[in-house]
Amino acid sequence: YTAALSGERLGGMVSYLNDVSSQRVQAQPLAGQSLVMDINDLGSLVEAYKQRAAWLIVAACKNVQSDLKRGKRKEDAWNKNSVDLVQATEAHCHYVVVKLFVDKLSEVLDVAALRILSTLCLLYTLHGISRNTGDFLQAGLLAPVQLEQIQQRIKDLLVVIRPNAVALVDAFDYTDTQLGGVLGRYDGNVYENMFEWAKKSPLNKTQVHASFHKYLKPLQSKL
Amino acid sequence: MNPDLSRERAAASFNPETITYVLDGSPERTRRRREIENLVTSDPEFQHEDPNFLSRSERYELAIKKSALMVQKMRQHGISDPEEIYWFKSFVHQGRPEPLDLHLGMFLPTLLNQATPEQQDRFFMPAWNLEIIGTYAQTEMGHGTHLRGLETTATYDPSTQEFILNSPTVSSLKWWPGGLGKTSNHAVVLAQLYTQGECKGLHAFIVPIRHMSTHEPLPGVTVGDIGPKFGYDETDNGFLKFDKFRIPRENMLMKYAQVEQDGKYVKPLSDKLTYGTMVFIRSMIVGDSALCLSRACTIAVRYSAVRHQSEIRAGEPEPQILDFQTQQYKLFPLLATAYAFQFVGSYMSQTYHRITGDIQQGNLSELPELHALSAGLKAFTTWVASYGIEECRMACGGHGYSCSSGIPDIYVTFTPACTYEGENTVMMLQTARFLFKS
Repeated sequence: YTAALSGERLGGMVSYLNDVSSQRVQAQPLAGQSLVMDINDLGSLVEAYKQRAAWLIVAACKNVQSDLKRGKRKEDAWNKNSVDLVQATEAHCHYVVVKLFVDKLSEVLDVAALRILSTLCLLYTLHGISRNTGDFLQAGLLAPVQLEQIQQRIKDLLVVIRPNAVALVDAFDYTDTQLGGVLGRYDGNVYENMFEWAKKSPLNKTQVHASFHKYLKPLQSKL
Repeated sequence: MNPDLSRERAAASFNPETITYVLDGSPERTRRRREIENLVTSDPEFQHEDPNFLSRSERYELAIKKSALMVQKMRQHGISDPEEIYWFKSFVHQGRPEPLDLHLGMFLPTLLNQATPEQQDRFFMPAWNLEIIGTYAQTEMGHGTHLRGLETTATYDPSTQEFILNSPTVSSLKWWPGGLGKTSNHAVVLAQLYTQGECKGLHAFIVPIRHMSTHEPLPGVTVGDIGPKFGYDETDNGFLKFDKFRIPRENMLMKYAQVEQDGKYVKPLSDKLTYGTMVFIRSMIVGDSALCLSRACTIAVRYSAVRHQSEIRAGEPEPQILDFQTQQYKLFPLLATAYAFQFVGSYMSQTYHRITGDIQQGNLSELPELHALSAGLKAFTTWVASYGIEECRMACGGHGYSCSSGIPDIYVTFTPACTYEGENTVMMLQTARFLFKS
């Protein structure tokens, strides 16, 4: 933020902070406006996550700087705003994860695979917005009416994923050994194997556990 | 095959194999990964009782036995590519930790990255052949993520050309390193270096802690297991106390910083050179987040297709739980997250390997951003994955609490990733510092 303000050109995942110096990121953008025109457009959703991150970073850094101007020591100014700084960093990381997911789609050649992965990507992106609506509304990236649309769209996506859910986890390609249990077996024969598994429990090595004769039997005879 | 699962698989709109290739990176890597997995699953020597039925001591012994077998089998099969070693190891130990984790994952790489050629000649082959079994002792009982707070000292004595290692307070005891309690006979120890009366900051030292043949602790060294934990039963996380323990000057890792015989300190070219190891470890942890969340999702989604419960339409048979919107709303966003983290994990790994080449040519320009990004992503993904695995467990109802589900083991083994290798909030603030400077 500081380097961008002083006009330095940034690269990599923080290049969006270059906009900070040209004031394209405002702490309180005009209410009612919305950056996202089409909630199904992954490109504009990635832009919304980026603006959200930039908005939170600008807000947190401005708080630190105003404390510094009021004469606070650097460490105290930093500590006093660390909650905002952590939230800003989480938003930055969230933007990176969304961006990488969207970028990955361009490498997928199989049409059917691309379709379902795009659905998952949209679900991840919209679900992330639905869990952080305050940020997106305050930053003027979404209009209130869009929140309802997003919630409905998420439910629509659940229906699309439903018939593909088992195949999507099969694609992770974990053997039953790696899953380390019987509940997620590939063949789905859960109950038979749960019963077999339980029978091998160490407590079942004897029909009557030693503690019965040691403690319960003597107790019964005394009562 | 359970009929519900057969129907589910028949209804899918895509072939799972095509997405497996995307996750692995190519069909060839999928083939090779499966080949390596088969080397383990088809080997009778690697078969054993369910660890859930074993005591802690038995689980530790089983892990040691498998680690010993793993080292021999890897050589027999000629497995030496780092990624293939990682695959082989995770198939042998099924995602669980093992006492040689830090020997393979930290001790050997530290020798490769921070030892001089002379030091590598002395230590690397014995360590490769497990005559030396090493760990990495940085964290202390009272100090951890904030490295400047570490108390262990290494004071140079020019008269004998030795470093004197000391644990000045009880809070300075090395605490937590895996394999330290019972397994290792050496450790890379991070200590505050004092020479010519000045503190030069944290440096790494190769320290013998047990006799090479009897395995008894050496005089001046107190070492042991820190006791039972939430999980990690297979690993002897240990403690280590030094009482003015002397080591030769040549045991300080001197590729970057040096102390000459008269005690003169020669500082490293850049303090960012140790960033590389941290970035490597954190990108591995991002990969673990994806892996563990994917496993938990696999269990929860499949079981939700098998389990029938309650009623949607009166009088009709119990539907699959996966038909309830609430169950879908619990699991599908987590499934999408698991995929997102799989792609983040591979991006971090590729970026690290790309930048490693630059580091070796002395170009450290991209390292600060990757160091900051890896800290933030480590925190972000481990927090989300740890929460998500517990969500998957609960989505399996009562059986999710049984060890037969496999999810309790996944959770207790994964959740410490939110605190080890840097506590998550501190990691977030480390990234925030970079964003602030940017």
